[in-house]
Amino acid sequence: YGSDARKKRYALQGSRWRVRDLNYRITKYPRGLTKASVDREIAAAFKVWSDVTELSFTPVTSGKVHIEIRFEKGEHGDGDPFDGPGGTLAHAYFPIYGGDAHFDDTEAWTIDSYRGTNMFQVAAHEFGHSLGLSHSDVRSSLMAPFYRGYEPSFVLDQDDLNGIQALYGKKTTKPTPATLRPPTIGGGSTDDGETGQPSSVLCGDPSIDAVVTMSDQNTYVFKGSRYWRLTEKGVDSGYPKSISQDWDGLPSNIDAAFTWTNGKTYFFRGGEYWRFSDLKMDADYPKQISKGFSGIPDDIDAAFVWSGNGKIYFFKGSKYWRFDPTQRPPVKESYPKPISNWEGLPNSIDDALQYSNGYTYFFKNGNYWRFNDRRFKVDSADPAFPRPAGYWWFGC
Amino acid sequence: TPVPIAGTTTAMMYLARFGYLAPTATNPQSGALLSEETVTDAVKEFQAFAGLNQTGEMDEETVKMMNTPRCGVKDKVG
Repeated sequence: YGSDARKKRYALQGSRWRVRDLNYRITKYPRGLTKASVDREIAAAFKVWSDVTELSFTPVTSGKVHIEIRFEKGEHGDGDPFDGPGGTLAHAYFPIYGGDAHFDDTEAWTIDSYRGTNMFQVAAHEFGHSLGLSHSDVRSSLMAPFYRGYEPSFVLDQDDLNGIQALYGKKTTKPTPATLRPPTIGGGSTDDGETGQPSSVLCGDPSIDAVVTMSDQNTYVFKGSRYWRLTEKGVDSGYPKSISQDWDGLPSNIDAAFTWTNGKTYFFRGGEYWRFSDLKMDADYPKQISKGFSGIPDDIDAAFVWSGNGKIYFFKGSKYWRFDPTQRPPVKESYPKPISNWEGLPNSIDDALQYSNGYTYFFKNGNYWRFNDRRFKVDSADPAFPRPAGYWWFGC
Repeated sequence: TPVPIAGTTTAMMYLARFGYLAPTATNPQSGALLSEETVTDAVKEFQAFAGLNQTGEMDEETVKMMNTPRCGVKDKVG
C-alpha cells in the first residue's frame, strides 16, 4: 500500500494453508433458511475458490475441521461482537488464526434474491479471508470490504483470481470427470466384462438410457439390458454387467433416474417407477408415476435433482416440470415450461445428472453439456460444450 | 441499526476498528492525543482505499460509504 499512484490490487495477509484438501462444518445455522439451502450456498461459496485452484473443500459432520462456520449474534466469544442488522455483516480469521468464519445472525440472509443480504456472496468473501486474502481496494472485486448488493450473474474478478492463485497456484485439472485420456486397458477396454463382446456399445454409440450418482457417490450408466460403473478415468473394469444380475427387480431400457436427499434412487420407465436403496429394491415397488409424482407425465426423458436449488426436475420432449415434494400440489400450475428456458440445452435429452462435484450435466446422443447454475445457462469452457461423452466420460 | 456514522467520535471508532487509526486512538483512558493531521490522514487513507475523492473531510460520500454494510475484518492488516 502507499500513495494512490500505486496500482489498486488484492492484498495477502501473510499466511496460507499448507494442505490443499480442506474440510469444514457449519456448527450454527441461521434462522429462517433450511439447513439444506444453507449447506448448498456455503458449498457454492467454497466452489468459487476450488474452481480456480487445486483447493478442495469437504463438509464433515464430526471431528476437527479446518474451517468452522457459525451464525451468531452480538458478543459470541471472540471479543469482536456483531452489531445488529447492517454495519458489520460477518468476519473471518486468516489461516494463521484458525480460518473460522462467523456471520451476524441478525442480518436478513437471503438466497438468489435482491432482498436482504446475499449469503453466497458474503460467504465467498469471508472464505477468501479464511484462505489468506485480505481486503482488496479494487472496488469490483469479491474481496472489496463493502457489500454491493445481490449480483445474479456473479463472476470472480480477475483481481481475486490473481490473489488466490498467488497463494495456491493455478488449477491444473478442469472440474469435469475423465479429464485425462484413459489408458487403453481398463475403462473403455476391449473386453466386455460379462459377454466378452467389446464394449463398443458405449463407445460406438454413446447415447444412453439413464445416468445416476448413487448415495455412495458411485456413478452408473444404464443402456438396454446392461449397466456400467464410471470412475474418474472412464468405465470401471469388469463392466458392462447385466441389470437383471445386480439390480433385482429393475427392468431393462429404463427412461431416467435420480437420487434424492433421502439417499434413495428412483428409476423410471413408462408409467412406473422403482425405488432402490443402493443396489436393493425397496418393498412394494414398482408404483405408478401418477400416484407418487402427481403432475408428472409417463415416458419421461430425464429426471435429476438440480444443483441450483435442490428441487427435482423432469424433462420430456421440449418441456420440463419442477417437482417440489414439500409443496401441495408438488407441481405448480405454471408447469410444464419450455426447455429453451435452460439456455443452451437441446430438447429430448437422454438423461441428466448431478455429479459428485456439484455440477449438473445433461446427456444426449453421445454428447454432454455442463450447466452453470449461477448464470442459468450452459457453461462456457474450452473446449466448448457440447463435448463427446464417449471421450470425456466413458474412456473411449 | 447501529448509530449512523456521522459524528467525529463514531467516525474515529470506525477508522480505528478497520485499521486506519491505532486502536488506542479512541480509548480516552489511554490518554492518547491525536493531532488533526493524524485524523485527516486516516480519513484520506480510507477514502483512497474505498475509491473516493481524498478530501480528508467527512463529506457526504465518505459518510455514506462508512454506513455501507461491510465485512468486519480490518482493511489494513500487518
